[in-house]
Amino acid sequence: PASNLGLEDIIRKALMGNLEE
Amino acid sequence: AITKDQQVLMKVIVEAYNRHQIPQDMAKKLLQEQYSAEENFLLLTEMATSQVQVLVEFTKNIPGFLSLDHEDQIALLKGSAVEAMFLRSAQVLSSKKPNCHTDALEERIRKSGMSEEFMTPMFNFYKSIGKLHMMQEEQALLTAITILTPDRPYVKDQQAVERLQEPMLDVLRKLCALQHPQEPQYFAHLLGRLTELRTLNHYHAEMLTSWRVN
Repeated sequence: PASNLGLEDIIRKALMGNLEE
Repeated sequence: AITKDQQVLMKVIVEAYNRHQIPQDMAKKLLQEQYSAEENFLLLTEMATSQVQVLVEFTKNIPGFLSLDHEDQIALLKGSAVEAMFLRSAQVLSSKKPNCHTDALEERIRKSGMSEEFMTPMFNFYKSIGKLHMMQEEQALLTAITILTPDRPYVKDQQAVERLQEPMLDVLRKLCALQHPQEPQYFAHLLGRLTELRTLNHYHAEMLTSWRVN
Protein backbone atom coordinates (compact mmCIF):
# COMPACT_ATOMS: atom_id res chain seq x y z
CA PRO A 1 0.00 0.00 0.00
CA ALA A 2 1.37 3.35 -1.03
CA SER A 3 -0.25 5.28 1.81
CA ASN A 4 -1.71 4.71 5.25
CA LEU A 5 -5.14 5.55 3.94
CA GLY A 6 -4.74 2.87 1.29
CA LEU A 7 -3.70 0.40 3.96
CA GLU A 8 -6.80 1.08 6.03
CA ASP A 9 -9.06 0.68 2.99
CA ILE A 10 -7.52 -2.68 2.17
CA ILE A 11 -7.91 -3.83 5.78
CA ARG A 12 -11.55 -2.73 6.03
CA LYS A 13 -12.46 -4.44 2.76
CA ALA A 14 -10.60 -7.63 3.69
CA LEU A 15 -12.24 -7.73 7.12
CA MET A 16 -15.68 -7.55 5.54
CA GLY A 17 -15.02 -9.88 2.64
CA ASN A 18 -13.82 -13.43 2.49
CA LEU A 19 -10.91 -14.44 0.26
CA GLU A 20 -11.65 -18.12 0.79
CA GLU A 21 -15.07 -17.97 -0.88
CA ALA B 1 4.69 -29.12 29.15
CA ILE B 2 2.30 -27.77 26.54
CA THR B 3 -1.29 -28.44 27.62
CA LYS B 4 -3.95 -29.89 25.33
CA ASP B 5 -5.69 -26.51 25.04
CA GLN B 6 -2.39 -24.92 24.07
CA GLN B 7 -1.82 -27.60 21.44
CA VAL B 8 -5.22 -26.83 19.96
CA LEU B 9 -4.45 -23.10 19.94
CA MET B 10 -1.10 -23.72 18.24
CA LYS B 11 -2.68 -26.00 15.63
CA VAL B 12 -5.35 -23.42 14.74
CA ILE B 13 -2.74 -20.67 14.35
CA VAL B 14 -0.29 -22.76 12.31
CA GLU B 15 -2.97 -24.09 9.98
CA ALA B 16 -4.32 -20.60 9.36
CA TYR B 17 -0.79 -19.30 8.77
CA ASN B 18 -0.01 -21.99 6.22
CA ARG B 19 -3.37 -21.70 4.50
CA HIS B 20 -3.02 -17.97 3.94
CA GLN B 21 -0.05 -17.24 1.72
CA ILE B 22 0.52 -14.95 -1.25
CA PRO B 23 -1.05 -16.59 -4.34
CA GLN B 24 1.43 -18.43 -6.57
CA ASP B 25 0.37 -16.29 -9.56
CA MET B 26 1.68 -13.29 -7.71
CA ALA B 27 5.03 -14.94 -7.00
CA LYS B 28 5.31 -15.93 -10.68
CA LYS B 29 4.96 -12.30 -11.69
CA LEU B 30 8.35 -11.71 -10.11
CA LEU B 31 9.92 -13.51 -13.05
CA GLN B 32 7.64 -12.27 -15.80
CA GLU B 33 7.48 -8.52 -15.60
CA GLN B 34 10.28 -6.19 -16.55
CA TYR B 35 12.95 -5.03 -14.16
CA SER B 36 12.79 -1.23 -14.36
CA ALA B 37 12.72 0.66 -11.05
CA GLU B 38 9.13 1.71 -11.75
CA GLU B 39 8.04 -1.82 -12.61
CA ASN B 40 9.68 -3.13 -9.44
CA PHE B 41 7.96 -0.48 -7.36
CA LEU B 42 4.55 -1.32 -8.85
CA LEU B 43 5.04 -5.05 -8.43
CA LEU B 44 6.14 -4.67 -4.80
CA THR B 45 3.10 -2.46 -4.15
CA GLU B 46 0.85 -5.12 -5.67
CA MET B 47 2.52 -7.82 -3.57
CA ALA B 48 2.18 -5.72 -0.43
CA THR B 49 -1.54 -5.27 -1.10
CA SER B 50 -1.95 -9.01 -1.56
CA GLN B 51 0.07 -9.63 1.59
CA VAL B 52 -2.21 -7.37 3.62
CA GLN B 53 -5.27 -9.24 2.35
CA VAL B 54 -3.67 -12.56 3.26
CA LEU B 55 -2.67 -11.17 6.65
CA VAL B 56 -6.25 -10.11 7.40
CA GLU B 57 -7.55 -13.57 6.48
CA PHE B 58 -4.96 -15.15 8.79
CA THR B 59 -5.86 -12.73 11.58
CA LYS B 60 -9.56 -13.55 11.36
CA ASN B 61 -8.61 -17.10 12.33
CA ILE B 62 -6.77 -16.08 15.51
CA PRO B 63 -9.08 -17.28 18.29
CA GLY B 64 -10.93 -14.34 19.83
CA PHE B 65 -9.82 -11.71 17.31
CA LEU B 66 -13.24 -11.25 15.73
CA SER B 67 -14.80 -10.79 19.16
CA LEU B 68 -12.73 -7.62 19.70
CA ASP B 69 -14.27 -4.21 19.03
CA HIS B 70 -14.41 -3.72 15.24
CA GLU B 71 -12.45 -0.45 15.26
CA ASP B 72 -9.86 -2.07 17.55
CA GLN B 73 -9.50 -4.87 15.01
CA ILE B 74 -8.70 -2.27 12.37
CA ALA B 75 -6.30 -0.39 14.67
CA LEU B 76 -4.42 -3.62 15.44
CA LEU B 77 -4.14 -4.59 11.79
CA LYS B 78 -3.17 -1.10 10.72
CA GLY B 79 -0.53 -0.88 13.41
CA SER B 80 0.97 -4.29 12.72
CA ALA B 81 0.58 -4.85 8.96
CA VAL B 82 4.02 -3.51 8.07
CA GLU B 83 5.71 -5.54 10.82
CA ALA B 84 3.84 -8.72 9.91
CA MET B 85 4.86 -8.19 6.28
CA PHE B 86 8.52 -7.79 7.21
CA LEU B 87 8.32 -10.98 9.25
CA ARG B 88 6.76 -12.93 6.39
CA SER B 89 9.20 -11.49 3.83
CA ALA B 90 12.12 -12.36 6.09
CA GLN B 91 10.90 -15.93 6.29
CA VAL B 92 10.31 -16.17 2.55
CA LEU B 93 13.71 -14.67 1.71
CA SER B 94 15.62 -16.83 4.17
CA SER B 95 13.79 -20.01 3.11
CA LYS B 96 15.26 -19.75 -0.42
CA LYS B 97 12.44 -21.95 -1.71
CA PRO B 98 12.59 -22.13 -5.53
CA ASN B 99 8.84 -21.56 -6.05
CA CYS B 100 9.00 -18.35 -4.03
CA HIS B 101 11.54 -16.88 -6.50
CA THR B 102 13.46 -15.38 -3.62
CA ASP B 103 16.42 -14.22 -5.72
CA ALA B 104 14.10 -12.35 -8.08
CA LEU B 105 12.29 -10.81 -5.13
CA GLU B 106 15.54 -9.66 -3.55
CA GLU B 107 16.73 -8.16 -6.82
CA ARG B 108 13.48 -6.26 -7.27
CA ILE B 109 13.63 -4.88 -3.74
CA ARG B 110 17.23 -3.79 -4.27
CA LYS B 111 16.33 -2.05 -7.53
CA SER B 112 13.07 -0.38 -6.63
CA GLY B 113 14.33 3.11 -5.92
CA MET B 114 14.43 2.52 -2.16
CA SER B 115 17.23 4.38 -0.39
CA GLU B 116 20.27 2.49 0.98
CA GLU B 117 19.62 4.04 4.34
CA PHE B 118 16.43 2.02 4.60
CA MET B 119 17.50 -1.05 2.67
CA THR B 120 20.48 -1.86 4.91
CA PRO B 121 18.51 -2.24 8.19
CA MET B 122 15.80 -4.16 6.33
CA PHE B 123 18.19 -6.73 4.87
CA ASN B 124 20.01 -6.92 8.20
CA PHE B 125 16.68 -7.80 9.77
CA TYR B 126 16.03 -10.46 7.11
CA LYS B 127 19.45 -11.94 7.87
CA SER B 128 18.90 -11.91 11.64
CA ILE B 129 15.57 -13.73 11.20
CA GLY B 130 17.26 -16.25 8.89
CA LYS B 131 19.87 -17.04 11.53
CA LEU B 132 17.18 -18.08 14.02
CA HIS B 133 16.02 -20.97 11.79
CA MET B 134 12.51 -20.60 13.13
CA MET B 135 10.06 -23.46 12.91
CA GLN B 136 6.68 -22.91 11.26
CA GLU B 137 4.95 -22.95 14.65
CA GLU B 138 7.29 -20.26 15.95
CA GLN B 139 6.79 -18.11 12.84
CA ALA B 140 3.01 -18.36 13.02
CA LEU B 141 2.86 -17.62 16.76
CA LEU B 142 5.29 -14.71 16.48
CA THR B 143 3.16 -13.21 13.71
CA ALA B 144 0.00 -13.58 15.83
CA ILE B 145 1.81 -11.99 18.80
CA THR B 146 2.90 -9.07 16.60
CA ILE B 147 -0.66 -8.47 15.44
CA LEU B 148 -2.03 -8.70 18.98
CA THR B 149 0.20 -5.94 20.36
CA PRO B 150 -2.03 -4.00 22.77
CA ASP B 151 -0.26 -0.61 22.64
CA ARG B 152 -0.88 0.21 18.97
CA PRO B 153 -2.28 3.68 18.27
CA TYR B 154 -6.06 4.05 18.58
CA VAL B 155 -6.65 0.74 20.38
CA LYS B 156 -9.38 1.44 22.95
CA ASP B 157 -9.63 -1.83 24.90
CA GLN B 158 -5.98 -2.75 25.43
CA GLN B 159 -6.81 -5.27 28.15
CA ALA B 160 -8.98 -7.30 25.78
CA VAL B 161 -6.03 -7.48 23.37
CA GLU B 162 -3.65 -8.46 26.19
CA ARG B 163 -5.98 -11.30 27.15
CA LEU B 164 -5.56 -12.71 23.62
CA GLN B 165 -1.83 -12.05 23.34
CA GLU B 166 -0.76 -13.56 26.66
CA PRO B 167 -1.76 -17.17 25.93
CA MET B 168 0.19 -16.94 22.63
CA LEU B 169 3.29 -15.71 24.45
CA ASP B 170 2.92 -18.52 26.95
CA VAL B 171 2.71 -21.19 24.22
CA LEU B 172 5.64 -19.69 22.33
CA ARG B 173 7.75 -19.57 25.50
CA LYS B 174 7.03 -23.25 26.22
CA LEU B 175 7.62 -24.24 22.62
CA CYS B 176 11.00 -22.48 22.58
CA ALA B 177 12.05 -24.21 25.79
CA LEU B 178 11.06 -27.60 24.37
CA GLN B 179 12.55 -27.12 20.90
CA HIS B 180 15.74 -25.35 21.92
CA PRO B 181 16.83 -26.84 25.25
CA GLN B 182 20.45 -25.89 24.50
CA GLU B 183 19.54 -22.23 23.91
CA PRO B 184 17.77 -20.86 26.99
CA GLN B 185 17.87 -17.39 25.43
CA TYR B 186 15.99 -18.41 22.28
CA PHE B 187 12.60 -17.03 23.41
CA ALA B 188 14.26 -13.74 24.42
CA HIS B 189 15.91 -13.59 20.97
CA LEU B 190 12.50 -13.94 19.31
CA LEU B 191 11.06 -11.15 21.42
CA GLY B 192 14.11 -9.05 20.56
CA ARG B 193 13.16 -9.35 16.89
CA LEU B 194 9.84 -7.73 17.75
CA THR B 195 11.71 -4.68 19.01
CA GLU B 196 13.70 -4.59 15.77
CA LEU B 197 10.42 -4.81 13.85
CA ARG B 198 9.11 -1.73 15.65
CA THR B 199 12.17 0.21 14.56
CA LEU B 200 11.72 -0.95 10.96
CA ASN B 201 8.07 0.04 11.08
CA HIS B 202 9.16 3.52 12.09
CA TYR B 203 11.72 3.72 9.25
CA HIS B 204 9.12 2.40 6.84
CA ALA B 205 6.88 5.44 7.21
CA GLU B 206 9.83 7.72 6.41
CA MET B 207 10.88 5.49 3.55
CA LEU B 208 7.44 5.64 1.94
CA THR B 209 7.56 9.41 2.01
CA SER B 210 10.96 9.60 0.31
CA TRP B 211 9.92 6.89 -2.18
CA ARG B 212 6.86 8.92 -3.14
CA VAL B 213 8.98 12.03 -3.65
CA ASN B 214 11.40 10.12 -5.90
